[in-house]
Amino acid sequence: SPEQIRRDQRIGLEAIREFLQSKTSFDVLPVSYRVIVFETSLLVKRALNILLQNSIVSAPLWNSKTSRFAGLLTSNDFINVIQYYSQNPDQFQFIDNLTLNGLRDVEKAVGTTTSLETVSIHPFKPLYDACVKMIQSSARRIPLIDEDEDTHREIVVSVLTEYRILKFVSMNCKETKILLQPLHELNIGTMTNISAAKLETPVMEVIDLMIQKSISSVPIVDDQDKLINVYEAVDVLTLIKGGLYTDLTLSVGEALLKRSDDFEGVYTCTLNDSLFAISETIRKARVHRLFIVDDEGKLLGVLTLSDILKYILFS
Amino acid sequence: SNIAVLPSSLPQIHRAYMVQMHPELASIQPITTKKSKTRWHFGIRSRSYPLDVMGEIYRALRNLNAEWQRPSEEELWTIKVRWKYSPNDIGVDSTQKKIPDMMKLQIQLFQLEPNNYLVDFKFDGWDNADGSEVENVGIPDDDAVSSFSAYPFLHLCTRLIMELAVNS
Amino acid sequence: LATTSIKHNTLAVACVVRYKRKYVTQILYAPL
Repeated sequence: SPEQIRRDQRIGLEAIREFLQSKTSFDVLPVSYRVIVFETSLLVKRALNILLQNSIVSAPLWNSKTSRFAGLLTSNDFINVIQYYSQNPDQFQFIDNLTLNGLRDVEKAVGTTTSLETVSIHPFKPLYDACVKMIQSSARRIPLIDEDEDTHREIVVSVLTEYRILKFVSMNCKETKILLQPLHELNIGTMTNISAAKLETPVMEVIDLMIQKSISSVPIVDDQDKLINVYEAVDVLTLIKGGLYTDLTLSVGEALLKRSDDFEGVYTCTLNDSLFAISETIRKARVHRLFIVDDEGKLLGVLTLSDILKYILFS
Repeated sequence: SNIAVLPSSLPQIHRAYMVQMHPELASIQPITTKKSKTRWHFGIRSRSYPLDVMGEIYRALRNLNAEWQRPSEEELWTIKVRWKYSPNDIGVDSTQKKIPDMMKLQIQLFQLEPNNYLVDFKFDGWDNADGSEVENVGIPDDDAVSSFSAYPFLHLCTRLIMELAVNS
Repeated sequence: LATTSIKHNTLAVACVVRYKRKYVTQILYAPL
């Protein structure tokens, strides 16, 4: 009965919260894994190539002069550089020689308000605390920092993402099975003021949209408002690969041609789907958000991993 | 569940649609993900004459103001290095704990086959500059013993490798 | 210490470190 389903939903959420309280971020880490770190004196265009070469979209930075962790390189940084270039097209040489040290100045120059201080957390704190910190800082990833026992210098143990945490929950928390309430009853996700674009929209306009609304993806719809694709923040990495800024004049449809062939596609769901079904999808595939569509495929809204994490922790 | 992958968002289908509308777009190529896998080697390799290699290393260590122990007869191909590592710590440790700043390394030359040598770098702990022992907080149990930051070691190795690369 | 050949004036060094009961391959990219 709907009442039983609602009761189960509450029981399931409580159980998942307890699970998150009982585990540490360290528990999410595989037995053996790698951490790719960039020295802050590295050129931005080199760092970009290394990210693409390793099929990653972010990396912790290490300032060898101070021997300290210097924040995370993310797609936001590349979006700032693109914005700086579009505002100062004569500064190509400056951008070509830009090192990771210089990204904070570019961030100030374009006036983005990303939190200057990267939040981090100790690996042995409860996983619940890492989730709270990520949600509070609207970061989608959080570095795990410990200190060296002898020298008390920082160790970047790893970087946890929302996706990895939700995947860990879906794989280890059987209570996800009783989260069967349909999305339309949960008041979750963004259903109004969705900024969408068309395939012909200039990619720079889409990037400006991401900056203005602090979003990491813009749905692409056709003339009947049917969802046909999505431009994601991580797509800007392929746009300026090799330090070329000539492709900024492309339409977003053309820019999407640069996506690598192993892109797994955009995930959609309907308002009748449950968090159990979504959790199963996260367990099996690299899902970073789901677009909510109606029976004809028209765009209704978007459900991000932050929305899901926020709902699990605070609803 | 109605969860599905949007077919028109798959790269191959998106490409077919775009090129059908504008054939000239076929020239825009996707990012190739099949990268040449990064090839890793132990240490650095050298085909130079072994004594020349050792000479290069000592010269590089001297240029970088590192110290080394006089090698013993039976360990001619191992260099025990001490290297002052004191980055201008902006935030010196808040509790003013004494931070050891002399890193110890062992650099050893191995022969892989005739005319093919390998220089191996190994971290060998920390010393205090004044020679006092690094205070080890209690007997490190198995878990505690390994909260070790590799970055200073990796950083000094990059400095040494760059010095060798530049000199050679 | 593991190294890769120097490409585009960039050096990559790595070492496998034990962190508590897990193994971390720390990879550092630095400009020459």
